Amino acid sequence: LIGQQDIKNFFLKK
Amino acid sequence: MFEAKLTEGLILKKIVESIKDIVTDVNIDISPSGISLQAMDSSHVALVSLNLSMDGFEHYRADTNMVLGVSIANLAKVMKLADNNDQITLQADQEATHLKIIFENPKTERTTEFNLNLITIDSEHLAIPETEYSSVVTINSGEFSKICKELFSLSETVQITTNTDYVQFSVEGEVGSGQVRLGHNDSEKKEDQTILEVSESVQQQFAIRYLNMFNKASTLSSFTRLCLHQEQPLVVEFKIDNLGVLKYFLAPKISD
Repeated sequence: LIGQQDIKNFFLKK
Repeated sequence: MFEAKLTEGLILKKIVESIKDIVTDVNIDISPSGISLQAMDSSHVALVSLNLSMDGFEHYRADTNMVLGVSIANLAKVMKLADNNDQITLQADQEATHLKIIFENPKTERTTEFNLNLITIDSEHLAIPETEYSSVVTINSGEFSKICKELFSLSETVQITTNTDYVQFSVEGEVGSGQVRLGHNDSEKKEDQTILEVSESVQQQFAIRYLNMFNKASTLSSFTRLCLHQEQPLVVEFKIDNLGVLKYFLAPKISD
């Protein structure tokens, strides 16, 4: 099974 | 007061077409040095980032920073009013409630004006960290589009592998499995070139559906730049000559 990661996990909130 | 005039209005039309399937409502950031926007798709898989420098405009004036909230679907509808040869001017007052868009064709003397209502968007602005990408692949944008399009008919997911010798796009599905492999090619014909800059090999999986959406921007640039780093999102980059850059970030898939 392949899961899709959330793009927000990679960036910081400003 | 904000006013920007782009002689080659078609570029703006193409930009809007290239992002309208990914993002819906977008805050456009106006600054004295240029125009930028950043937005995620509704499922938080991809992020679009656009930067246009004031230097690329025939005329540019922005007295202060401003945020213009725009429905991209509606902006795309307005852009349909533009002829491919039109010059486009964008205008907004301070505390504006609408963005005035003017299309002018100096040859046919036709002028079209539209006041697009602005909306308030509560969107998160994310900080994208500076990343030294371990693999950068520069590939003809038409060729990359075609590879993604054809592979999507065979599988939903593509595995991208880079090393110093080649970049490989491989799929595995009900139909079977296979790969397209492109080696470093610095042939004299610039459009045929594939440039590999690999300091560390990368292997990641991505949803092809998104790559196909990004590739709508292939009409903006002859080359697509893929920037990869293990455990980081893929960056699919289209340079817009003398004006700026359109970047798409795509989160990798992981095997559970």
